[in-house]
Amino acid sequence: DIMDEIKDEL
Amino acid sequence: MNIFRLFGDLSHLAAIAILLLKIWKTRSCAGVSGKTQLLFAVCFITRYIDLFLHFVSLYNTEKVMKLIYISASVFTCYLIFFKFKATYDGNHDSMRAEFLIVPAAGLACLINTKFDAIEILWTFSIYLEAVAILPQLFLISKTGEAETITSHYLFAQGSYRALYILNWIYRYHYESHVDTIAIVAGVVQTILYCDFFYLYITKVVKGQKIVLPA
Repeated sequence: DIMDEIKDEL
Repeated sequence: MNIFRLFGDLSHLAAIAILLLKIWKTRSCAGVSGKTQLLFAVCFITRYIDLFLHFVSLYNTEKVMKLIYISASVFTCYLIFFKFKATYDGNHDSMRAEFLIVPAAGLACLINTKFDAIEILWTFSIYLEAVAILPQLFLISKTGEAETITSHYLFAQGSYRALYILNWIYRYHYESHVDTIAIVAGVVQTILYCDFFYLYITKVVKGQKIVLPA
């Protein structure tokens, strides 16, 4: 899912 | 979240706030590169594109921080290119931004962790951020000086990614987490500030102004 692509750093 | 990343993000927020205050209080963007600010705005939009794709409720600080970064950088560009356009030093802000955007985009398509839209946009944003400060440093070298407040902005801006490097060392050691692309780009980005850091520490800290040998 695309959300797991989101990096956990800014 | 570790102390290095926390202080890195705080330093980044401080940089954005210092620049906004400088432009707003002096009602002038003299000595500020509009191109660098545009590049930063592009970095934030391409990096936080997830905010636009699924508007999940603002339940965590990350989302709020992302929104602050995007809105503050767009507002800064508005101040430079519209509100205080008359004070924008276009002649000295002459580095070709395309020479930074095109290679960053090309490299993002070649070197990335996954060839899909979100990942490539994120990689492009990382590569672009590494070189986004160059028009600002170029402008200072052309004008031969930097206002003290602009030096503080640059110090905070440079410190943010330097602190992120410490964060990556910490995460490698304690969480065995490694993101090679972000680390390499972050190191390049921080190296670009070394010359400025030297001038800042030897001059501005002693209350002198940064004046580059013309």
